[in-house]
Amino acid sequence: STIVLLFEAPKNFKFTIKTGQKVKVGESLGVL
Amino acid sequence: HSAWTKWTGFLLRWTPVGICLFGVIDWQLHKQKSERESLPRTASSFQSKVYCSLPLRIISRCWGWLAACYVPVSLRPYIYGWYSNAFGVNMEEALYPDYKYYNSLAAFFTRPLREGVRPIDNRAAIVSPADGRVLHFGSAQNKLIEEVKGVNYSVSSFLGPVTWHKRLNGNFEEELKEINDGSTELFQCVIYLAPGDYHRFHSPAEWQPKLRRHFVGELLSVNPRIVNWLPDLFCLNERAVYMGKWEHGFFSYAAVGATNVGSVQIYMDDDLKTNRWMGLQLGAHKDRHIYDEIELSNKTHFGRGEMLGQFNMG
Repeated sequence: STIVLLFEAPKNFKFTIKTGQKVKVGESLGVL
Repeated sequence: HSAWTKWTGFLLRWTPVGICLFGVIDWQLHKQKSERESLPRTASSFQSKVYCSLPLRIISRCWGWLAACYVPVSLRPYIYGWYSNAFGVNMEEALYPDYKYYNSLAAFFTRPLREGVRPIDNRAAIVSPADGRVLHFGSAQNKLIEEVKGVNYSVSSFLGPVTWHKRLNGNFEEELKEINDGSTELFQCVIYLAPGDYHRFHSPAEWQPKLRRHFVGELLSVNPRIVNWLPDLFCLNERAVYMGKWEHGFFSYAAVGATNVGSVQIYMDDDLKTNRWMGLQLGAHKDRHIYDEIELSNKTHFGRGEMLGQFNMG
C-alpha cells in the first residue's frame, strides 16, 4: 500500500527527507 | 475428426511455447531499447497488459477472507511470530504487545500503536502520514510527477480533471493551484508501507478536504521493484483520493491499494467501498479511469497527525 501526497506550497518549501529513507508517523517531511 | 484432433494437439503443444517466445523477444527488444536510450528498465506495453491481466483482485479477496478467519489462541504466537520475524514487526510499539490479543491476521495487520510512540513534529510544514519508506519526492513539473527517478506519471490521470474551479485554461497545473501569482509550486511525496509496517495512516497537516474520488482500478503490487518497472502504476491501481485546501493552497491525499491490501478504510467516509467483488474478471479493468465522486461536508477538517484510516488485508 502507498500514500501519495500532492500539494501546493510556497517555492521555498524544502523536503527534509531522502529517497529510500524510512519515516514514521509525525516525523518531518518538509519545512517552510 | 482425425484432422481436428491433430490440430487441437498441435495448438495445445505449441501455443505456450509461442507465447513464451514472443514474451522473450519482446523483453529483449524492450531491454535493448532502454539500454540504448539510457532509460530505467520499464515494462513494455505487452508486459504491462499481461501483468494487468493476472487475477490479482480475486487473489486479494481470497487472501482477505483467509486473513479474517479466526486463529485459535494457541496458534497465534506461532503465526504472528513468524509474520513478525519475516516482515520486521516491532511489537513493543503496539498497544497490545501480546500476540494472543489478535483474533485474526487481519486484526494483527491493522494493530493500533501505544499512545505517545509517534510524536508529531510541530516545526515541520508537513509530517509523515504513515510509517514507511520514501519512494520519491519532489516537485510536479510539466503536468508530470515522478513515480521513481526517471519514471513519470500524469497528475491529471492520477487525480482526474479539475471540476471545482471556473477558471479552466487548459494548463492542468495552474487549474489545480489555488494561488496563481507564481509564488507557489506543486510538490509530491510517495510513501510505501511494507507488510510489517503499522498500517493505519494519519493526516500530514491541517487541511480541509472538499471532495473524494474513488478510482476503481487494478490491485497491482506497489513493491518498489514493481513501481520501478511499471510506468503509470499509481494511475492504474484502485485508490481513494481526497482533495481540498490547506493554508498554502491545494492539498490532496491519496491512499493507493495494492495486491492483498486493496481495502482502504477511511473512518469518516462510510460510503467508500473499495476492493469490491467484480466476478471472475480476469482481464485488465476496463473502467479504471472512471471514478465516483462525492462532495464532503464543509465541516470536514483534518488536524495534523489525526488518524484518518487504515489499509485492510484483502
